[in-house]
Amino acid sequence: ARQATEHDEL
Amino acid sequence: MNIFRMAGDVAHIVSIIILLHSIETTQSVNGLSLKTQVLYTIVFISRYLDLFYRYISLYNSFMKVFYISSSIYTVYLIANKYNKSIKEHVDNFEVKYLLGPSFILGFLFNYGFTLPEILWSFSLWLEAVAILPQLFMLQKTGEAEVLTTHYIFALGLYRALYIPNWFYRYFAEDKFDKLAVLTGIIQTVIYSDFFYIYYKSAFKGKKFKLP
Repeated sequence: ARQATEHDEL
Repeated sequence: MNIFRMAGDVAHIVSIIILLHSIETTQSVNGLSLKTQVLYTIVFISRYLDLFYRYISLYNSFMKVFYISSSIYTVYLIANKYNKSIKEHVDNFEVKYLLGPSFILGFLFNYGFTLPEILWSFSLWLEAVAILPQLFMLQKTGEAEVLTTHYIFALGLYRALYIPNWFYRYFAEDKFDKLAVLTGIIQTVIYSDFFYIYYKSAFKGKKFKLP
């Protein structure tokens, strides 16, 4: 899985 | 955006509306922890710094502005406008034991050793435990106003709903944010005892009482 560094959640 | 994420965000907004509405209708901040509200303000400001240099969506920006401004406004209401009803001796949780470890954990676990990433991780750890002064205060007084319990319930529900959202995103989008998932689970566990008591009192029509 991709690591989520975009932080598009709140 | 999936249904769990949407429902989680709605629960979060509802919790803030319940909080502000109950303060304004009762003209009192009785039973509310100023410390918890200050911690949420720190959480939002440290997490949403990217508002100034990264655009994700109109929804995203709007919500960030809403969380930052409503939390500052809540702190203002509790600390200034209705501060006569504050009982400081009840709200005496030592927040340094939450801020310190959160910063250390943010420093140790992050997706990049840069200030925004450290602050982002710090905000997740702090959010996970920010409700503790409020729960501690509830436990001390033993009873809570109905609206206060609805507020805490909606707030807990928000992060709890993010958990199926992360499952969904893992399978549907191949996206996995291990820090958010771990801190989200910790946060939900902290609320679990409260959820159980809330469930019992809400369905039996009793006044909310902690044992």
